[in-house]
Amino acid sequence: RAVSIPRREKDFQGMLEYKRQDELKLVKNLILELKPRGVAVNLIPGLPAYILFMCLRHADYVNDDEKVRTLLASTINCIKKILKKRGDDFETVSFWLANTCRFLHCLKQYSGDEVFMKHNSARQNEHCLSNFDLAEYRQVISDLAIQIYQQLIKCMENILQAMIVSGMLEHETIQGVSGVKPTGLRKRTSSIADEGMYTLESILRQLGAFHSTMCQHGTDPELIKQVVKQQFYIIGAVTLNNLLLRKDMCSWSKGMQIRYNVSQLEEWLRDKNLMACGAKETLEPLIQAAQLLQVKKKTDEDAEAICSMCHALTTAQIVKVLNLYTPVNEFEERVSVSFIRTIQTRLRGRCESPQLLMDTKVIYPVTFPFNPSALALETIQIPSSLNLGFLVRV
Amino acid sequence: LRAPPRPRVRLKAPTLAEMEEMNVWEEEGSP
Repeated sequence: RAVSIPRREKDFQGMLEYKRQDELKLVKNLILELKPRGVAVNLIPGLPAYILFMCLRHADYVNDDEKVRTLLASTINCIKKILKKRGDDFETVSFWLANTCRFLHCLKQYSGDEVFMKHNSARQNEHCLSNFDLAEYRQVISDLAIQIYQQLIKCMENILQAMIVSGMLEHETIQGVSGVKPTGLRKRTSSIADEGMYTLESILRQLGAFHSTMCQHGTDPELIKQVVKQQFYIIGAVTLNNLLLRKDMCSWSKGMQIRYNVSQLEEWLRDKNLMACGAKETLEPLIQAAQLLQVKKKTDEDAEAICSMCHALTTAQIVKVLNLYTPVNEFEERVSVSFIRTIQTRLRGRCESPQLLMDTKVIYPVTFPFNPSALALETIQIPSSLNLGFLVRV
Repeated sequence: LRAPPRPRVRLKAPTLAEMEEMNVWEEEGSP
């Protein structure tokens, strides 16, 4: 009976040998059947990407271009397939975005191009691909990562969409300020106000869940920043659009509530060390609309102050907020028609789009900055839970 | 002394769309 003698790690070369006929089994078990919520929770971040790359390294090592080609094609198609099947599941999409990026980084880090080798250890440099230049495949994988990113944004948007109006505009947390409803306005949200209404807290919790899932999957920090910026853009745009369409949201007290909510979102960014990712800046139109609800709107000086303050809002948006503005008590007044005319005259010279509502579907262009890994491929072990017993460590 | 590395052979890659059309293993009964 054969006795297997464990090899020392330094004897491994960081490759995984597999038979051509096992390629389907490999992508099926590793991509299609891997549950991010189950087995994958305990894996080292990016493990599927490292495994696939170590298989690729072996195909390169034996100089089998056909094996390299079909492994890459099977991997790409299988990732697309799982995203088609479970594309509405944030965890699945986040998991494969992180792994696709890691695979892309491996293709660069071990390409042999000096520009990508600067941070490699001597041993990592020995592990570079020896026979094939896969630069063209890197472009294809990068295109795939863009598709997955866009899917992640859609997925996230679907979840947030239901929470934004309720949590950012309707739900009131500041006691005593917004207790008085604008005169003559019915509370539009009375039916859901008390039961199962989303609050700012729900939004913050959801942002926290997205963030911790991405961290757990080993998503590149630079990519997380881009996702968060996009999340904040959606929150800001949806909130502002609803404010622009609802008279009951255009009052001094709503301005106060919105500013408080924005400060909580900023606090969340600070807590996650994400203040410099550009997310806060995407809220600028909403912040200015909230300020507009709170400033004095009577004299020429007020008009001048508003025009210089509201640079992130279009004229159409400023005028709309002023028209919708509704006093909450006897100490306030409606905005006069002549004041609005003054504002329009002052802003006439502006070069801008006449659009009233923000485009909530805009997606900022994504980039995947190179992020090499210090992990030594020869130390990677494959957990038996992945059902990849047919791979041989080389 | 080590021999200088051989130049790597650049593999031509199909685009994502072409790859989908190739249907590498999407025949009946495949995963």
